[in-house]
Amino acid sequence: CTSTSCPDSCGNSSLCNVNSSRVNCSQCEPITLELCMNLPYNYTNFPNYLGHRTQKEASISWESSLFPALVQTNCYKYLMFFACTILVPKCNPQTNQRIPPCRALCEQSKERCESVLGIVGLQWPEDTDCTQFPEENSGNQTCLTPDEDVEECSPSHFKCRSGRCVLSSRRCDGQADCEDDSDEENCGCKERGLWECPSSKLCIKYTMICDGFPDCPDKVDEKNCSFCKKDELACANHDCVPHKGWCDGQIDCADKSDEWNCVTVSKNMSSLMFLTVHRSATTYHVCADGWEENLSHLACRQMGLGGPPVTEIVPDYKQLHHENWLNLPSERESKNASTVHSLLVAGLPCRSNSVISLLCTKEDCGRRPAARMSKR
Amino acid sequence: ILGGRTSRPGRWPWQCSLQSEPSGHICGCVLIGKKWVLTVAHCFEGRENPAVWEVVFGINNLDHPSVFMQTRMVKTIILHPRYNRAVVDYDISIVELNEDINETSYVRPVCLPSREQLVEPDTYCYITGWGHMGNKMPFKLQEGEVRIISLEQCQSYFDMKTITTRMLCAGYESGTVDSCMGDSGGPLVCEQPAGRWTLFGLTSWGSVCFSKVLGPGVYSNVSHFTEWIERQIYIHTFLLG
Repeated sequence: CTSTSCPDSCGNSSLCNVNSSRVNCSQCEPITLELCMNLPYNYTNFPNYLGHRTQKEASISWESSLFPALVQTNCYKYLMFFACTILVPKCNPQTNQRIPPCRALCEQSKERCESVLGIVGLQWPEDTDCTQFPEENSGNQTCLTPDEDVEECSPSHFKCRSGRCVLSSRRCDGQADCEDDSDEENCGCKERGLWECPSSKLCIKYTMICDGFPDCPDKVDEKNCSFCKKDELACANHDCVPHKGWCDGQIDCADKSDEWNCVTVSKNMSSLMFLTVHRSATTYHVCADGWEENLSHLACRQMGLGGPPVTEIVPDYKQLHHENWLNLPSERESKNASTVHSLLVAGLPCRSNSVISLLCTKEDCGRRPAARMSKR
Repeated sequence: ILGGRTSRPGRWPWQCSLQSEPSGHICGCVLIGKKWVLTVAHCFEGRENPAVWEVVFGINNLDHPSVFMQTRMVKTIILHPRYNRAVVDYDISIVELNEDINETSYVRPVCLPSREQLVEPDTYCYITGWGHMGNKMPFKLQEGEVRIISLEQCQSYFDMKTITTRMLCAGYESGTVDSCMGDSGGPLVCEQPAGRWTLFGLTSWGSVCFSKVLGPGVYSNVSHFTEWIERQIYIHTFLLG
């Protein structure tokens, strides 16, 4: 940076001081490329030796697919280590200096694996000319060479008992990829650190249990997740709220789930569809006093249905042996409430002794205009 | 769409184009209700601000406005909270329009599947979009018929990726018909009894579609997300209003 202000690649990093040159502006960053998360170093800087400008670019590059696939051929033991030293070169956070791979590592990798690529008509990546890397112990430049505890497989690989690496997506896929079949052993969820859905045998991560999103087909991963008191109900995110606040038109759960599914229709023996509100763990029918047609529209929309509703007033309600009903209070505010159930109150007499029956229709969908006939 | 054909105007009335200046068409999208559109989350990477987007319906040729065209601004973008950019999982988002569309024979919603409604492998469905055709970007909407592929078979094409139950695969092994860049967010629809077209997939990712190494297209499995979609529409319509 020839001036005191740094170009945006540095942001306001203190690493760029007055006397440094533009070249020194790239700074070390933590390695996030999944493929290279098990290296003996944690920092890198860009552009890398393949010309990628960012880790994101490296992660979607052709080379990030090529090398892991090539590793499976077992052409060179330290191929994955070499691939990472050029995909995410080592950067020394104290000196901000880059430490390249040693030339011998590059030459060994190329010598043993280039021919394997050739068999399938692919080329060794062009700009990995080994002469750009220093010889080991040459003068004052340090370089990287694999030592004993270097991992031959990347985190995206599974290591066969024989020591070979196969891609982890090949593990437990029903086809043996290791010579010793070890990739098809211990395939239970538990062995792989996963949780098994009891009915479907699907394996899911432990973090997916009780996280508010059902992952097992029968949603068992979201059951028994709340420990509410007797007068509480569980929200979808498994919090507990007093049940008297359930479907009262006021949001109590952080995820608003206490105000979901409050309005449904329930069929009785004579197949009438009663408008039903679920409030405080009790189901209520709706008294017909003061009912208006626009409320039928709103109720149908709340149930995700559309079309013109059919509203019926069912008389002699008491004969129906259903004791609970909600009313529209006569002195209702004129504002248009966003939900039907927030308008309704309990504890008032039902003067008309009748309740609302409602028939909604499904929104029309998925129909294409018929192809027009055109004379040829 | 690779290997497809030009669609007849009005044949896919739920198809929409998600546009942002200065580039115009960016992604496909699908009308599912008067005020609601589905697309994929990755279309909004780096452009999460609703104000920079608009949605265009009722067109066939991107370059020719049609009398059936309707354009709406975007009021809300709802990305799936579990969207994982690195592995392109949970790649789905809901867009709330600033006002209802007028339902016509050229602009009308597709059906959503229920959670239990799954599309079986070997079923033939259609993909549509204004994405790359392999040698050029089309102006006219393209359509292609693809066959649903099982997740196990699909996984064998993608060594470095994990195909999850949130995904759906479709295409021919030979890879002749496929979706491509610019089709993202567009529909994979299958005809159901009584001629109802139902949305089972949203174009999400795949192999580099015009390289020689081809594989099936990977789509967001809409059946997995139906409950979440209905929940979000309910919350934004009735509880946040």
